[in-house]
Amino acid sequence: PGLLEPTSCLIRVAKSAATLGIAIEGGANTRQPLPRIVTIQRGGSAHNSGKLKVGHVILEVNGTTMRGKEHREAARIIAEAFKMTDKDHVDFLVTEFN
Amino acid sequence: REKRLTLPPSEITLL
Repeated sequence: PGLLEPTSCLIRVAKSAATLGIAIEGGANTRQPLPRIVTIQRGGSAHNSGKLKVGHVILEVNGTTMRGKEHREAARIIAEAFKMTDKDHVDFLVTEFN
Repeated sequence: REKRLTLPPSEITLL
């Protein structure tokens, strides 16, 4: 990988609590074109996993790209991934770089 | 001129 290539990281969050417990900002056609985590709530599944961090930019959710998705669409995809009962986890591909 | 300066801020959604 070249120096300018952002490093991405796959993070699996187990559905260990009733909520995912993250707040996101951003989406296509905003200043932050990919959703970025702005809050992680204590006691939520994301907090329990210990791996997602404030500032992480979400590239993919369960293999679905966030690129080109407007804020509400990105939020809907994440919410549905958490609600889906066929999986006990949600996979996030994230990067720390914008 | 940077394009992103003309783009609006995003709303925030709690999930």
